[in-house]
Amino acid sequence: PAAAAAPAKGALPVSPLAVPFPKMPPIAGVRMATGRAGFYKHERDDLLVMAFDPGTTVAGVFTRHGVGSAPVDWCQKQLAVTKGTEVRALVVNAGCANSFTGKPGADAVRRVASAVGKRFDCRQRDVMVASTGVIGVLLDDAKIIQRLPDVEQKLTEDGWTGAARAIMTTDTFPKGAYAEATIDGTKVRIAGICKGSGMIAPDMA
Amino acid sequence: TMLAFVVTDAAIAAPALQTLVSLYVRTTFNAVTVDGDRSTNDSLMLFATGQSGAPKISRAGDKRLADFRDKLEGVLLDLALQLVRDGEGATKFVKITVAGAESPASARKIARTIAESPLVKTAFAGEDANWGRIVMAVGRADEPINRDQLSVRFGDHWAAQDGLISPTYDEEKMSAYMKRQELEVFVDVGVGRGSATVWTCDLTKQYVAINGDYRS
Repeated sequence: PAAAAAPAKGALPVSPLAVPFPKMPPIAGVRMATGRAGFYKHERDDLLVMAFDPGTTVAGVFTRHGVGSAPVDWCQKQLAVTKGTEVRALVVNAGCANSFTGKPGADAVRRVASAVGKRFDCRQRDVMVASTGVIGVLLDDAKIIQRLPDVEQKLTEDGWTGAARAIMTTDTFPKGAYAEATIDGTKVRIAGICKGSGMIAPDMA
Repeated sequence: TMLAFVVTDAAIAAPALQTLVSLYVRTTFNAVTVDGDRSTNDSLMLFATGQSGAPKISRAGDKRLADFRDKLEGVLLDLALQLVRDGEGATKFVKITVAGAESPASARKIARTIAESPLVKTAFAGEDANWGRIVMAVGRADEPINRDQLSVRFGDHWAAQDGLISPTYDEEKMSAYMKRQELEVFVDVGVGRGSATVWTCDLTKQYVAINGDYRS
């Protein structure tokens, strides 16, 4: 299929165990925006872009699944090269996992990173990617690339809720967490979002 | 699939950042399960923009990072537990702690085996304190245990102690406890000092409905 089936869960009630999305203030040095790439047939944002200020560092752990996916391969490869010393963007799509898609899947990821790199004036290796959705469906990177100008225009420091919603698949509520800590007397902020509701038994390293 | 993206405005060198995320994933995201199925795309990324004005930290063990480490682990755990709370069709949130294992790794494996047992999880859905199914799961984890020291507790209520049904077992109290939305199970396998905690949810008919319908 060219597009993922509309998630049946969209019509389901929110989990009785759900917790409210927390108040999450902006984090200096990151802006974000969402858009509709069209991986889902129905109206919803399914694309998230985060833009990071120069000097941002990155670290990651990824699935140890034997099949893996093109976006995971990309991130692991680029982190091995850059050692996480510089990252300028993160691109996430929902609705297509781009897993078990071979070289065409890897090429699609590279084209996304290249397009983002050109728009954000950075190397493609400084672009991290992630995908979630149906396994075995090749990522139609054109859907992402054509939305980049629009998404770039919408980048904001205050977009956590929309970001958390855009990466949802069968989730029934957006997920976020926030904390403040002190480093040598200076307040720092930590904010995060995640998605997931099924196929959940992470074993990342 | 689980995806998680965490951003801080702290200034932390990439190797230290990697150490932190590698360390805390064990007790957070790697300690939750909804259905026992690892995804092809699971990813956790941590970004440090360095815009807070705090001094740059180069070592994960730096004393100045103590508070940050605690708060980071808290954020990661909060997010991980929300995955369980959104487990497809879930109605129960369950914390499973295994103690008395030969090692922490052994405890983790036993806890995970319990947490991923369909029979244990459907018992939670049915509000049934079916400790026999937990004993079954412990035994099939293929980890060292002392059958005659094995104990199982639901909340404050002992179901089994020292390899037998507990002399204090009270069906009425147990049934009342199992009606709670959030449950805790404690298992002591009686061979050592290793312990671990994992979180899971119940397995309901709705899980089958959701996953049977998803692609159709």
